[in-house]
Amino acid sequence: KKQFAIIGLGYFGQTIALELTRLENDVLVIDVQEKFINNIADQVTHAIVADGSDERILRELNLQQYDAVVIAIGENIEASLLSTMHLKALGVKEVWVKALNNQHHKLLVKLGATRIIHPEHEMGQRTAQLLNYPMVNNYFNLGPNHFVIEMLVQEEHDGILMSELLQQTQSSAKLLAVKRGEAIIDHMLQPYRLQQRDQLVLLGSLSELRQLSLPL
Amino acid sequence: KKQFAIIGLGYFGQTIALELTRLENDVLVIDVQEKFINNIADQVTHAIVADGSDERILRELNLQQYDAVVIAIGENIEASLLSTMHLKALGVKEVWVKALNNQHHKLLVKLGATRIIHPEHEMGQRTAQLLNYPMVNNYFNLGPNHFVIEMLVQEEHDGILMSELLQQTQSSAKLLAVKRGEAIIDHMLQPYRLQQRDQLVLLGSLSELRQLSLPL
Ligand SMILES: Nc1ncnc2c1ncn2[C@@H]1O[C@H](COP(=O)(O)OP(=O)(O)OP(=O)(O)O)[C@@H](O)[C@H]1O
Ligand SMILES: Nc1ncnc2c1ncn2[C@@H]1O[C@H](COP(=O)(O)OP(=O)(O)OP(=O)(O)O)[C@@H](O)[C@H]1O
Repeated sequence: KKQFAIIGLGYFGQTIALELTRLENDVLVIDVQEKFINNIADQVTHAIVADGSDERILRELNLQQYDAVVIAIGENIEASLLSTMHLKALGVKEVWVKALNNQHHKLLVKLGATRIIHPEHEMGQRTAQLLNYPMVNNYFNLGPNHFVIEMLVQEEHDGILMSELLQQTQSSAKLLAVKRGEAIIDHMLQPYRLQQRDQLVLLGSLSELRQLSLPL
Repeated sequence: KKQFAIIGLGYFGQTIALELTRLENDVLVIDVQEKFINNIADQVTHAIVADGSDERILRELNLQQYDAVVIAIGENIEASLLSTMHLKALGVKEVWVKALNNQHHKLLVKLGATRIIHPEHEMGQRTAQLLNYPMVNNYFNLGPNHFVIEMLVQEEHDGILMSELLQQTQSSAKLLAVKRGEAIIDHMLQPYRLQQRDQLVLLGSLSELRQLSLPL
């Protein structure tokens, strides 16, 4: 069980507060606007109306004991920067901050923010990837040159052996796992024959993975 | 090479437009504000100043030929709803819409939006998960009860065999892949001994994965 503080209750901050609470952590939320605090007070551990950029308030709350503090203030860049600076000075281990734009990001780096998040930018990139590769349901980046993706088997690949698909598309992507319906099937036990709607977990570079989705 | 139209050039819409262009697609952007169009015009295929909720304009643009249209209008819920309705009526195959809140989401469902995206909400959930499970770098959900995660090997697990870790934590999570430095290592060739900073790709239910991160 961990302790978190969230400053700023826009959609981003509020979602984090409620989800961390659901995951059974202690959550303190701070916002300047009373209505947002009243809205959430009975759903989190503590909720206070306060200015999260006020160094005295942050010190009184002993935030350096917390596992992390999230600054989810939106428009008010100055408050976001002040809050970051004060929390770092107090010795808070992890200060995660929502950045409004690239300039804000650069300033936060200078102030030592542990992690900087751009919700619209990161979701924009994920959305573009999903639009560009419509059979990819999910993915993450393992670092240079390796992606792990989830791909849904399309009608045109129904019935083909995985070994044939790799050979015909000249791809050296690795098949890591297969989910069919509710179950993970052992795709190594015998040659795996693709079935439409199977969920494939694959590993490879962008080009190896792209090869797989080319028409046969 | 696909064709996309993006209506609304906030951070979300603009990121999608630029990323889809970088992925070598044809991208048309539409915004009511001239400054945003001027800003981006030389970076995309076409950029027009127009009201994206005006049915005549949408029809003249032949958007039903496009692979997808993204409505990334923010505050103006009415424009977002009108645009969705008109695009569906025109026969656009994929209409992806950014929702401002849950009420907006429900209305968009009624209007037949193909996909509804909540950038702050989805990034808020991802951020909460990463705060709650600090050794998990990345993850996606494969559907009920199966997650694929990337976990960084911590100092306390350095030198332990994977089989020992699974046994001691009583976890039945599956190790899918291991990345060490720049390379994927064959973790099945011989018993895999964990090394600090190795990136593990694992599959399992939330509880199976959580078991792995418990102290030994
Ligand atoms: N100094 C401050 N201390 C505490 N809370 C603050 C402060 N300044 C702003 N806030 C709060 O931060 C919250 C989020 O700010 P704002 O609504 O500007 O961001 P946003 O980018 O629209 O948020 P989101 O995208 O997460 O919905 C608001 O509820 C606001 O009251
Ligand atoms: N009817 C419309 N037609 C075309 N563009 C529109 C229309 N209404 C609003 N827009 C544009 O949509 C863009 C995004 O809207 P807005 O800034 O309200 O959203 P936002 O939620 O702040 O965006 P983001 O979170 O992506 O930064 C603006 O550039 C605005 O000019």
